[in-house]
Amino acid sequence: ADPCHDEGGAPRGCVPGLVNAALGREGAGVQHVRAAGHAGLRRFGPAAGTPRRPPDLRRGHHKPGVLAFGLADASAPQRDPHSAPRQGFELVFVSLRFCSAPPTSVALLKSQDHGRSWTPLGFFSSRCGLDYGRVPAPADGPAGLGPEALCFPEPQAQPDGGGLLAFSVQDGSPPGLDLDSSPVLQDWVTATDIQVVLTRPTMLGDTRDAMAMVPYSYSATELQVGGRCKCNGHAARCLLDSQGHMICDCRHGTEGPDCGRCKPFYCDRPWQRATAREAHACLACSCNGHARRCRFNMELYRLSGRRSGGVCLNCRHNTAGRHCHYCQEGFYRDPGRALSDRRACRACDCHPVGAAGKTCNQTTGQCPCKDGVTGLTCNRCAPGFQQSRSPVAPCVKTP
Amino acid sequence: EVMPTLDMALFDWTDYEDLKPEV
Repeated sequence: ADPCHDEGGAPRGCVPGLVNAALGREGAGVQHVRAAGHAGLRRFGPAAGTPRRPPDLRRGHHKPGVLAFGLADASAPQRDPHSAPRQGFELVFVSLRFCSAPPTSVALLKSQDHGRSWTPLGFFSSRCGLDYGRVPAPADGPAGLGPEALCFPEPQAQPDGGGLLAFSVQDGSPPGLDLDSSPVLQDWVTATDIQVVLTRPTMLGDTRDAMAMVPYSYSATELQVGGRCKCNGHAARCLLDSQGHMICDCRHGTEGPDCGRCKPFYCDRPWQRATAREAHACLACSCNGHARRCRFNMELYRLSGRRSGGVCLNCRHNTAGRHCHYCQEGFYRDPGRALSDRRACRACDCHPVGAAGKTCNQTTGQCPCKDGVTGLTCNRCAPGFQQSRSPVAPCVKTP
Repeated sequence: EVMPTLDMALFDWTDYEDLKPEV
């Protein structure tokens, strides 16, 4: 079965399977993180200058503990087909299971530019205002129209002494927002890297002095980053290209790392992301087999009722027109051949003396004849006429 | 009645040399 086409071969929206992007990524195992103070923890905002790579946590005595890794790092030594393509990964959820008691404040960040800038996805704390300058998340989601990083309750301790941090992208999205139709939500779920910032240990009491002075460590056993290769609904799987980058196995006449554009000849209508209802496949231009290139014309597309905007370029085989659907001047349609036939257009072959010109009727092939001349190519005298010696009046009335 | 095709050899191109088609 082809996930991108139905039984009848019609295109339909398709997405790669849900995978754990953290699976197989190289890590340092359990990291021992020095305790962090309270200072500087309100700095989170768009592109707040957080480091591109996780700092050396063993030396980061006064920095928050940071766990970061790339979902789409081309330099990663593994070539894991589950890791994300360069252009991004569509997040569904993130979960982090602790062996130790979980931190009471956690910030979850994402990058869309391979770690150059970071934006928050969510915060987890019992002290949202103090730690992150935010109010606790409303029970019914964001108050605004779009998704936003909310502050949720701190990670819950488990009976075995560990803890679990769980985040779904839906947690920060207003109810009813649809991924297919919301570019804002599509942007919200797209990430190339994830960073988890752990702050304020729980087990050392609440005094700042104690946290500042006493080393502390967390340990985590399992990180899951659930999501999909970002292919805009036009691929059901991702592959490795020759440079080792993940790219979508694009269908529906699309191409690009994330199937984000139409293939060169598939420009009869504008590119669109596929939805669950409509595949929005890129359509090949209709050139009757006489052209290899075409371009999109928005004006024609609008005039056609948003059906077709492709214009064929360099029509061959003596054809012409937007769809190479009629014959060039000096040629006419051979009714015995299909329009797609290489010889569908025949030369007029007008007689050099009997015809008044070289261009024939493009449908019938009839050349314009001089007086007294007849025939498709004007090569005979009409009944009642006979050939003269004058090339200007080749047929004259019979005496 | 099917008339014969025009015979190019019968034309006199003396005054119309510039119109004479290349053969």
